[in-house]
Amino acid sequence: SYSPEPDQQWTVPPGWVSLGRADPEEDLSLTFALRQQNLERLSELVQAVSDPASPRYGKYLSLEDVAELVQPSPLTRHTVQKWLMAAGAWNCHSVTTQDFLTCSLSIRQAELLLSGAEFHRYVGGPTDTYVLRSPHPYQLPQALAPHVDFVGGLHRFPPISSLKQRPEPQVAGTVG
Amino acid sequence: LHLGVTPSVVRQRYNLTAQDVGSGTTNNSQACAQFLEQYFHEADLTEFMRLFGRSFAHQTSVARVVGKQGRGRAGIEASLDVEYLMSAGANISTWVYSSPGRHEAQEPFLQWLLLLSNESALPQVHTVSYGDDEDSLSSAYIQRVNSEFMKAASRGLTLLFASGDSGAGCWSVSGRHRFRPSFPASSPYVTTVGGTSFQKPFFVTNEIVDYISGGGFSNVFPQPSYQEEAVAQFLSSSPHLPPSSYFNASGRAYPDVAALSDGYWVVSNRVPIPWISGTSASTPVFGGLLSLVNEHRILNGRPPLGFLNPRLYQQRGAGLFDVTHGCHASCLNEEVQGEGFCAGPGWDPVTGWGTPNFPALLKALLNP
Repeated sequence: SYSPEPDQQWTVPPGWVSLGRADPEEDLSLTFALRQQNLERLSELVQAVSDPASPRYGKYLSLEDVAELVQPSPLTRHTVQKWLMAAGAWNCHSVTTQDFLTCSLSIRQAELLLSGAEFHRYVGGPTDTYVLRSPHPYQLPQALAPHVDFVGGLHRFPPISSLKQRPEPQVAGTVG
Repeated sequence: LHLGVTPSVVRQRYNLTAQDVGSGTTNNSQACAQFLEQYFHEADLTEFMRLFGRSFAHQTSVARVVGKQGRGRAGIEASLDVEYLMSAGANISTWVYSSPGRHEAQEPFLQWLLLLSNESALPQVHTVSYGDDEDSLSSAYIQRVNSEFMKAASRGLTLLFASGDSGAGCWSVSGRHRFRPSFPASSPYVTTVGGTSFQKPFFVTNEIVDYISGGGFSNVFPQPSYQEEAVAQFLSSSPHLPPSSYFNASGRAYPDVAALSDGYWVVSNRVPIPWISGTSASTPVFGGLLSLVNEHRILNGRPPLGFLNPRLYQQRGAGLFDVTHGCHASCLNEEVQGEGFCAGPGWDPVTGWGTPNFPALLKALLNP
């Protein structure tokens, strides 16, 4: 097996408190980012439609054009779906570009599918938000390495607002 | 004289007249997104416009709210985003994306990216208040999200991200301090918005750096060709450069532009609240003005602006007030003493090319 995100911070950010291990029968929603194709070509097209000097300036792609260009290969889609079905994750839905799959499955199934993951419930943030996250890194079968970029819903916590109510405007000039 | 930033102050500073509003006859639209699990309440927008919106034609309801809304208390960020996007980009159809009520295991920002990949008809301008330290995210995640921004750019969507409120940021790598860049602000495929303050706080005058304004150089993305000349110009001429060990001079430099980020009035839960500050405020203001430019472009049979940066840097910030005074915050140590980069003539990694001067900006971006 391999770790798709060895460099992802998975320690719990300040302001979040663990409420302990989640119930294995609870439902979970995970997002699988499938490997896209033709990204080089996409980058060239972005340059062409965004450069006023280009004859193609402003001639944008439709969502369907983008889907046709970047959608994962049939092999990728088939390999990932077979892997998910084998784990009992049938309740999945894709997006127009077919490069994301969102699946509902039980925590038990998810922890079997993503070896090393362990789902805990946390509460935190300004509005006492509840989230399910894994404080341990996950691994995928090596065979998936060419097909999956990452799995969303395990490590990244919702952001905390950075707006501030400054009591009075800063005095011009130097750093406060 | 003013007692804090309101729509009138924004419109006066950026030279918007009462005529600079959406015509209500085009398919032009704009959106703001925040992922703080905050609710947005329409009644706040109505109260805000009753208090501050008398001098310009405006809408008092949003065209679409994406994401479950509930009876919870409204959040200041959700209120601020909508109220200033609909004041700067007045009388233009507006969507609000907020993510409370999502499944506990989902990542709100990722859900927004899936929405972009699943809806053919989306607003042309999106202002987004979200950022994480680059070093806390996996490269697999950062690279993939960057590809999602390329997809959006190829479709002609303009994505504006707040540059962050920690100045240059600061962290310690093997015992040595370094500046800490933020993502998605550091993506080469989005337009990043920094923050400014009035030089004289209670007057509508020229702007200086707001010391919280996020800015710097990415440790993940190489410098895109569209900004190499501008960045080289800054690095060769700035009299206040921090030690080179603090930043990656060959990285994608940001922000690209800026707007006022200090001392806003917001209405949230029906209460007017003063002195709200952050680049989450400057981003919807700049986004609203780009929506107005799109309005004129569409009325003239032209496509929307799309990914703005190549044009912005080619035109060397034409149509923007250049901000040349002030520095943003960074590491509190002997070496840099809390000072990151400082603004200077032309582009700089604190306020980018500067803040919008609408008539000049419209002239610079209307054709082709």
